[in-house]
Amino acid sequence: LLEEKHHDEL
Amino acid sequence: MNIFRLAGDMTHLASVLVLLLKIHTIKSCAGISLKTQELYALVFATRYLDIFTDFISLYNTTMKLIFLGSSFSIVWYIRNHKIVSRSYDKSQDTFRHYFLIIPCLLLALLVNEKFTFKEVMWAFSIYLEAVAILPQLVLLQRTRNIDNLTGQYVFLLGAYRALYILNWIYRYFTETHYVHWITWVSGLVQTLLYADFFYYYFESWKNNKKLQLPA
Repeated sequence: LLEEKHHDEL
Repeated sequence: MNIFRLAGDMTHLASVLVLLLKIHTIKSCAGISLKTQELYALVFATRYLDIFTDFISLYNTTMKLIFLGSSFSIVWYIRNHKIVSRSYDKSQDTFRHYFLIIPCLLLALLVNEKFTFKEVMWAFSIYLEAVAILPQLVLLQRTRNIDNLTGQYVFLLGAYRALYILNWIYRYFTETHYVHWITWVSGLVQTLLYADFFYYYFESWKNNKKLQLPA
């Protein structure tokens, strides 16, 4: 499973 | 990255540049709330705790560094710069930080994505950003003569938030499992706080008159 990219917004 | 997100970030960047321009070139911070600027510095310091641990992209890291660096340098300029600090009117900028900080911290402890230090700080920064503009809006209401740069600064900040909402709508429909209630609700509250300002900003622009908020 791909790890979810967390908080990619600024 | 979609066009709304990029436009939002660029508008945010533009707002910071407008403020730095006022401070560096005109050597004035008249009409700018130090309280709001300090809250923004705290917002970025608590949100970007992941800057050295989670790499997302070069763009992401660069922007984080810019927002951290600019927010702390703006606070430094207003507080310590010999000429700039003279234009700061402390008696008008009376909002109390902790009225905003404490409720946001309590809310972050209760409502967060995960109960870890980093996640609680992240949620705190999201809640605090939503209300950090309040001291600035109160100061604007007290300022009889809002100069163009100050008006543009607040307008760009509001526009950045509105563009982020469009970004979320876009992402919701184009990405699977893209649901972020904490940012959505806080972001909506934050944008609504600008509604009144936007109304008077557009009125003054339409009628070619100086911006003035009713007391």
